[in-house]
Parts: sequence; C-alpha cells; structure tokens
Amino acid sequence: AGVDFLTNDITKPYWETGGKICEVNIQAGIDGMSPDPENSGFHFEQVFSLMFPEGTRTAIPMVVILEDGPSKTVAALNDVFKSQNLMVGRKTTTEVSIGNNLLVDVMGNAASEAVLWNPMIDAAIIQETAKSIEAYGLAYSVSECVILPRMPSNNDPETVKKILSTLTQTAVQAVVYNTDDKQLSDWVRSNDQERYYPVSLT
Amino acid sequence: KEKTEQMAILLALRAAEIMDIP
Repeated sequence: AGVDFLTNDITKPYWETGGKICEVNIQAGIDGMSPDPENSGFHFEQVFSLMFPEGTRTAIPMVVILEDGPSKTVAALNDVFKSQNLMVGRKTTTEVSIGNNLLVDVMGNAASEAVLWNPMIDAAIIQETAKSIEAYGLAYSVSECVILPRMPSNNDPETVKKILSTLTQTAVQAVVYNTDDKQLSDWVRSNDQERYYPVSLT
Repeated sequence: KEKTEQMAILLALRAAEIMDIP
C-alpha cells in the first residue's frame, strides 16, 4: 500500500513534527507522478539507491543469545560492538537499553520490539530464555546470528528441541554454538548443519 | 567460572567475525 503522509519537515520524525497520515492507497505507484513508459521504474530506482546505496549493508547486525540469567556472552558481544563505536540496543533478562539509556517498564516481546524498532541503534543483542520462548514465542522472524552457549535444561527435552528449532530458523547468517556442551552438540548433529559454527575451548 | 567467561568471549568473537565486524 502507499501511505500519504503530511508533514512540514520530512527530515524529522513524525513524533517531533506531529505529521499525519491523510490517505492510504491500495495500488500505490510513485511512477504515476510523471508517467513515462520509457522510464518505468526510474523513480523506484532513485528511491532505493538513496535508501540502500550500493555496497552498504542493508541490515543491522542482530544477534540472539539463548541463555538463562546474567549472560557473559551478552556482555562480551556488547564489548565487541562498543569497541566499534556502534550504538547497541539490548534486551537481556534483567534490562532493556539503547546505548547507555535504560528503557523502563517494558518486558518480554514488547522489549524486543522496542529495541529492534529503535532507529538509533547500529546493532542489536537480544537475550532469550527457553522458558520465555515457550511462553511467548518470538517478536521477530529473522535474525542475523543465533548464539547457543549451552543446552537449556529447565524444560522438557522435546519442548527444548522445538524451541531450538524455532529460534535457529530465524538466523540468516549463522548459528554459533558451544560444541563442548555434549547435549547441544548432539542436537546440532541431528540437524541440518549448514550455517552452524562450532566453538570449543579445546 | 573462568571457562564460562572464556567460552562467552569466543562465542562473541566468532559471531562478530561471521558478521564482518572487526
């Protein structure tokens, strides 16, 4: 659909300008503004090359870590991102933050959405637990990378397998897992192992 | 405890490497 939006300054977010949607069209086409069959698609090309310049990445790094309690992996990854001066959005089991700012009174999937939809962030770290996925599902269908530090132990084994499958299916780039965890390794072996990257202390 | 920390760092670095983050 095409959404017509009125604002007095398109460079600013709507919550600053107070802009409003005035019309929604079901068969939108910006080429209609200057119809020219020879240059069909020209305007779209301009829009897309502005939004996604060639060679730049079009998605921010988004990593999901499946781990209970305070996660050292979350902390380590946060350090890596921060060392690259990236603005990190984080949802952990204890806090939700954008950079150094804590978001209060937001939990669960709403917290994941608050992080992932925040236009300020350059990278996202989402911590999940098997229990929360079992209870509430996921707030997203795609992630870049899923990290599995250990096999979740506080759920019934069949449920854990379902949770692992659901979560790892979101990873478009990779699933990085601790191969020193025997149960986790066994689970990976029983799966399609493409895109799985083992990490071992030995 | 130290092993958990080492593993955490290795996992984070591997993920960053895959995502082309130096």
